[in-house]
Amino acid sequence: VPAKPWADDEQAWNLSSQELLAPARFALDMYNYGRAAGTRAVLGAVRGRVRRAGQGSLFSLEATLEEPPCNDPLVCPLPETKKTVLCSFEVLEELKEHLLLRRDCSPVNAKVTEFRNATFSSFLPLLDKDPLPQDFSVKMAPLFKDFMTTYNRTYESREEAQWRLTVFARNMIRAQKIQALDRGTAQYGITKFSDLTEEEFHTIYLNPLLQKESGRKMSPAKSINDL
Amino acid sequence: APPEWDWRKKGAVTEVKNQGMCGSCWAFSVTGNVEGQWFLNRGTLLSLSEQELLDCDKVDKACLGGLPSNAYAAIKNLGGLETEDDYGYQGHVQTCNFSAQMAKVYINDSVELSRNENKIAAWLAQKGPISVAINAFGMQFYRHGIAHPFRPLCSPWFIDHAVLLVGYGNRSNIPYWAIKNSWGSDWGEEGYYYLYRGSGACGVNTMASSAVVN
Repeated sequence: VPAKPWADDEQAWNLSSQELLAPARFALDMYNYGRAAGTRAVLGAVRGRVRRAGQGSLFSLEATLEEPPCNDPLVCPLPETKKTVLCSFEVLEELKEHLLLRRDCSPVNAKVTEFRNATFSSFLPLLDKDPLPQDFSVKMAPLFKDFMTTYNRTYESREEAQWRLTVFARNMIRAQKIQALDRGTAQYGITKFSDLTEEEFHTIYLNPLLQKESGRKMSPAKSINDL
Repeated sequence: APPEWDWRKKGAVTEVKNQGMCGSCWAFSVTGNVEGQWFLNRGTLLSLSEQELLDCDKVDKACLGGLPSNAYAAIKNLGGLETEDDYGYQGHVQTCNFSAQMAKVYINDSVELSRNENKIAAWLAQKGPISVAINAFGMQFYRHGIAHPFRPLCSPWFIDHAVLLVGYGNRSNIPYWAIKNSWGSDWGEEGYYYLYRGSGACGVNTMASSAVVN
């Protein structure tokens, strides 16, 4: 699969079960890590897509997991019947080693799923994650206004502004995650790119050719002591 | 290598530029390097044209990306680079309008540098700013400080941005590369990005290269 940005259409999600087996099994093992036998979830349905470059592959998986009934008061305060959990995982496979980069799971409630499919897919086509809590977007509104003033942003319509506020709020969460995962002194937060989705930013400002093509061979430079 | 170095303090680096909504970082990385090489070998700092590379380097793909190694070859084959003033940046590809008579600088060759960061630092201190390519993880939200993402998040296998090493040093004992970006001076530290030095962070050591001006 040539290294290219995630395709948003359906077929991009249809990796063969053979390709999905290793990353999906790794993600399940990580999910069940530390659990005693008999209390572990089992894999239900799974679909995935992959972005590859060099020896690295980045799998993005969506899976349903079947949680067994729980009667152990140490694990669940109240007895729980069998339930289904919907998870999205990102698994980096590099030189046959796997690493779980992201795990987002939430109980599947049939009603909520139908609601989400029927409503959100209609007017926020690019929304690629669960909707943000309503109050979170409201909290972000003043920051977003400052952002628009600072970077002189205007949008063509109210819907576009509303959509960009949603992207901005989601990016604030992403920046916090990146901040938490940085071992240096860098500070991450609001920048002039904070109203762009990850896909938009990658497509507009970055240069995927660098990882796909090796370019013309150049002669090696003499090292300084040779000079 | 000296413990620290900064070509900005020695007049070898032009102002931070802005590629706009175009994936032309490769052109800015190369012109930044050639500007430094010309300064060190001819004593004049000239701001050079990226638009010439977008329009006239037919191997690379203008706003859809390119590779420094191809760009050096294009400059050599074209007969040199015009200045930014003579062939200004538009941020989208146009018909090639290069004139050899207008070229103010030329290059003789290009070289690929070692992947050893100490050798890269020594070469930089002696020979000038270096074109490099990195994984741009987190840069969308970078504001200041020394970035040091977890290696799997900033894997050297996913290189997607070209920039210019202009110096290196330590801040509170944390080693860094000083990197000139091309997203304008209202991003990062006045247009600069500081990346941890010594661990191959984000693949910074994987595609170091330079033009050669005899």
